[in-house]
Amino acid sequence: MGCVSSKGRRQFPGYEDPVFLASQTTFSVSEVEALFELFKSISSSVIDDGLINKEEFLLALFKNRKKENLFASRIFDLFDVKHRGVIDFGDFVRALHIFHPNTSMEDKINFSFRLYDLDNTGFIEREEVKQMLLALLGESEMKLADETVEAILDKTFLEADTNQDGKIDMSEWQYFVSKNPSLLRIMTLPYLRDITTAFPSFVFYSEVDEAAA
Amino acid sequence: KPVSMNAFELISRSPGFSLENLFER
Repeated sequence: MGCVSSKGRRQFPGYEDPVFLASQTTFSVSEVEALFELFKSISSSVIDDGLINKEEFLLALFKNRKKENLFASRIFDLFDVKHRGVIDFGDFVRALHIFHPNTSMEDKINFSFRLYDLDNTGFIEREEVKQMLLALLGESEMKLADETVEAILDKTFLEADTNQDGKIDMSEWQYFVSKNPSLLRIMTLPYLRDITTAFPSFVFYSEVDEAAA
Repeated sequence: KPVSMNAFELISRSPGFSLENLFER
């Protein structure tokens, strides 16, 4: 393949060889190259610097760069593994790998735990869950009385915090999620199975031989 | 009325967690 030169890839800070990224993730080389087409599009939507900043991430998710959102920000922060305020191509592929249908449940459970552990203490605390619940109510039409919010938190911690110490640790989370598998639905993007179909133009920019892909 | 849903079920419905939108180019 490789019918068009893709020298421009070197302008992408953090660009990594698709063969290497494929070896580290569930994706094939062709799928990594298709993800690069998506990455190029998102990373050039506000500032064409080969990196995705939070504004571009929010714009891609909501079609509105001004929309602050606790949940999208949290996902961005977990994608931004180097804590630089931007996502490079390697970060992007490795993070999306978690959302692939073929990725292990263990990886998905670990990522989902970190998603809810807002202050990165290794525990999901009641205050964090309350903060997320209130953020959800703030962004939706849903109205709940304070007592109802507290009742939801009581029920949640009664079920999830099995040692009743007021916080959910990783082993409690693993058990809780095994009893409530629907909680992991957000951790799988069926779309990732068809990524080469969604971005067929990757073929024109491929640097890899068909045999390797 | 007893509460039937746990907090995480509600939270996981936030559109901010819907990464499908990333693929709508």
